[in-house]
Amino acid sequence: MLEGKFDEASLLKKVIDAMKDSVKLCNFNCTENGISVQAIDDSRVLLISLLIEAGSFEDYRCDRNIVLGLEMESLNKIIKNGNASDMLTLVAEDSPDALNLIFEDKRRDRIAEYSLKLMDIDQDFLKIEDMKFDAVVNMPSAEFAKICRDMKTLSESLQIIITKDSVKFNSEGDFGSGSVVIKSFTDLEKTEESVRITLEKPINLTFGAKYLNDIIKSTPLASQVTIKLCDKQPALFEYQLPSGYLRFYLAPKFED
Amino acid sequence: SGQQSNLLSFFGKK
Repeated sequence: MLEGKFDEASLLKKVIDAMKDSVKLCNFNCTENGISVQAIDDSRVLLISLLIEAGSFEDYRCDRNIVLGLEMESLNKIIKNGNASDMLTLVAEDSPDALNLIFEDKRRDRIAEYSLKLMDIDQDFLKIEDMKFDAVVNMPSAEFAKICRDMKTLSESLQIIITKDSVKFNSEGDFGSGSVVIKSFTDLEKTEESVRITLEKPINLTFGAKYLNDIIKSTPLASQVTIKLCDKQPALFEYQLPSGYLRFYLAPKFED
Repeated sequence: SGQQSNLLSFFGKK
């Protein structure tokens, strides 16, 4: 049996909000260590890897491994009915045909209970070896989100160029072009505002702006985003959860 | 503006 109680529904609300526009169907794998998901978008360009460790829950138990096949849009409809500050408990039997979600108001005696039908989902599972990266950028997630949104107004591609101590986001469109350069920066008082660039080899990669604009839906989850890049390889965008992560692997674009 | 690559060409299926 699975029983996982979040102190606040807001964490799962944000996670589902970040995923629902990229993937429609997901298997949520529940083990004693927590809940994990690997899901790939229909175009096979973006892969989502989610880990909500048991430590993210107020209380967590899962006696046997359980797979919850969930339709994200339906899950999102139910999740939106709960308040962000509600306690949220996920409950499933050992061989479940439904996931129960219980929202409890902390101040009043209000309990809302929902049941979501499960689905059998046959999904490709990709084997992601330990990847080596030539560059790692840590930056404020809100700043990254603004850059992705701004650059998408110009072109459907976004080029990321990293040299020693700066990252250049470059967009070449039909009616014009634009770029934003950010440099390494340490804010000792507000560390979440800092930009850190760790570079082994310079990087010049191009990505689909559409996918980046799906990834930045994770911005409310974490004040910083970590971007890991390697020449001619998929990039990794990571948002840390209190205990766990939401990662996106994005395949690059290449010259025709 | 460039050819979109596919994740299946980088990662194998399990």
